[in-house]
Amino acid sequence: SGVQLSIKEFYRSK
Amino acid sequence: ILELRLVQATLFKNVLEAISDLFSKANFDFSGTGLELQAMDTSHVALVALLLRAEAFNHYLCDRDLSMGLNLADMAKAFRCANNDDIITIKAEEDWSDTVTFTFESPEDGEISIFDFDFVGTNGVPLEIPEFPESEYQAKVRMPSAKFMRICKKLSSFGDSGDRDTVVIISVDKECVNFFTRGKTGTSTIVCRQTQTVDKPKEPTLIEMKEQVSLAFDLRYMNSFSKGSTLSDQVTISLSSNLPAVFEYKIAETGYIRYYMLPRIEE
Repeated sequence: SGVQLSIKEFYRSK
Repeated sequence: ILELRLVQATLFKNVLEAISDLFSKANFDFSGTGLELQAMDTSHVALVALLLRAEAFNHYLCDRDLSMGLNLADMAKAFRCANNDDIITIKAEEDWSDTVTFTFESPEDGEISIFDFDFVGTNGVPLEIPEFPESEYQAKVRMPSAKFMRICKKLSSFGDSGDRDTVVIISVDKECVNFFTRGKTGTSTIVCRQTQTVDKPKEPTLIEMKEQVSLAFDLRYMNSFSKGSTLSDQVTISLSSNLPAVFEYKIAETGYIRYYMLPRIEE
């Protein structure tokens, strides 16, 4: 259930 | 020149055991401050960051910042050959030829093992990891690391272990943190209440809640994170619905290991 987002993309976008 | 010495291999052995099953390669940054390690799993779901300050080592000489990618599986194999009380020396020369040398010396019989590791690419680490203010987390749970490991094991044994996608829901509500998972024929919930510190002052479970929170995580990853328990007696889990969760183990006074993972979101 649900979708797992990439931690790499998260920090790259910060 | 880089030259480090640790009189007991245990610390480094434990670090490798805590990361090498989930992360295959890591970036090691040596500077005057200490060693900073960062690694990401191949699916880019989890990130681990380790800090070992220079004081954690018995000898620490690093006159120029040095960054190297290393294969963790190879290192873990080498470290399994080291005894807990072996003296470790880590060396890289100024004209370093893309290798670093780890030496294990047995204080008892004087046997010396030397391993040279070639540098490898690390696919996107290190990343800049900003520290978010405490106020941005909806809840924080601190508990004995052995208890957290036991909870992960219990949930894994109930959820079908062959299913790589078992999801655990962590919810915090006032003085309780609940771990919930769904197996093939039922559900399992582990409830942890905040413990009175008077009863067991050394093993408190503490819950700080700003607002109720309920988040879903991949159990397989949480299981791997729980291996940090060899490095610290306590784990702190910081939860937010829009930030990566942080599973932090403080290493004595000399550093920490932090695992980061975003909660799963509903489609």
